[in-house]
Amino acid sequence: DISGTFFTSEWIDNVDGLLPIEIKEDWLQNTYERRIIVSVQPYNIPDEDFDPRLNGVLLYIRMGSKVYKPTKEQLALQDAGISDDKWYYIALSIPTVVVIFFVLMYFFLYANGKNRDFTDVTRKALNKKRRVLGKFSEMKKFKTMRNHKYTELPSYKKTGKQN
Amino acid sequence: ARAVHRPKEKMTTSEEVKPWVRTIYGSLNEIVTPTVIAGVTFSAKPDPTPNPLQPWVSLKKDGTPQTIKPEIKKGRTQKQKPDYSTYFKTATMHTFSYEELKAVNMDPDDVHEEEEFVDEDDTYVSLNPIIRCTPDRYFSKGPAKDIPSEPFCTPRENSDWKVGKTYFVTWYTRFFEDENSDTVADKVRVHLSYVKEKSVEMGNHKR
Repeated sequence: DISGTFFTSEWIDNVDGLLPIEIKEDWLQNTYERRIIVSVQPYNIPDEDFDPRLNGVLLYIRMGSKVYKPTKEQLALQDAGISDDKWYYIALSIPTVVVIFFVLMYFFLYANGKNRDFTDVTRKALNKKRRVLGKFSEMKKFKTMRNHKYTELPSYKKTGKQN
Repeated sequence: ARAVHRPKEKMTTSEEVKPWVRTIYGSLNEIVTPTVIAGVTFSAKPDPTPNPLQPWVSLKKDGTPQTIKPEIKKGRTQKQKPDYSTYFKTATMHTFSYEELKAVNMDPDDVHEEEEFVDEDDTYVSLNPIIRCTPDRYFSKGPAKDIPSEPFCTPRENSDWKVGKTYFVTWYTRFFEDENSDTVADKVRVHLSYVKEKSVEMGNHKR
């Protein structure tokens, strides 16, 4: 085993000199990116003598970005008439239900307009507004207050000059 | 009004790649099963009528395949499938005696040596549509870009490989030639190994 090596292919024929590699998420080990080295070991070099750094190429493996647009598979499904439209129905049904509710409410109120009597409610509300304060001496807060009785203000005899 | 874009019809099962039979080395019959990797069909059945403008597959710097369609411009074919020169040929010295050549300017005792290139066995190489790696396609690597990337052509140094995608690692097969026996290693394997990075080097990529 070569230390740090996380992927080793099978022994393959050295005919074309190519190998396709699909990048796995596990190789990142819960990180966004890792720096790796790619190396090729010929059959005649044993593992002990093989150094991947000797002729290897340094590169990065990255998580990549997710693009939320229809993939080829999704487009093919749409073309075949298969689509996952659940969200579409939910998004449409909520405002439809609200509109239907208000329409029914309107007709219900219109039909029961003559039988409706809110006078007891309204009277109570109006009476609250028209509350009479009452006598100052009967107010709980001012009952104990010693108040002087009203007496006539002192009056002065008018002099002859004033007349 | 906008023109309706209708996607191209998908391949049906009858159009899918199927195994085919070929005769190799004169008399041996072989069943070849085509395989599709990253959109590239390997071991595909050749057209009954050879097309000089047959598309071939090149590789981008990171090793992703790219189909190239040759085209004729001003009477010349452009973007043709690459010629590998003598990179995959075996050089041999052929010695001609005077009796064989009977050249007018040759002494009867002399021998004439001439280098000849013998083509490789393309029985299996011909099934590969992807461009092969040759030393003229090496790139330079290292901080000063002064180290040849031998034996690799792709991927280039500091390429980005993204999760879920398929990339082609290509190398020059004759790089692994044994000097003593002049034989090329017939089996190889590819390793991917982690590299320790300094803290200052980590996370510099703009996401």
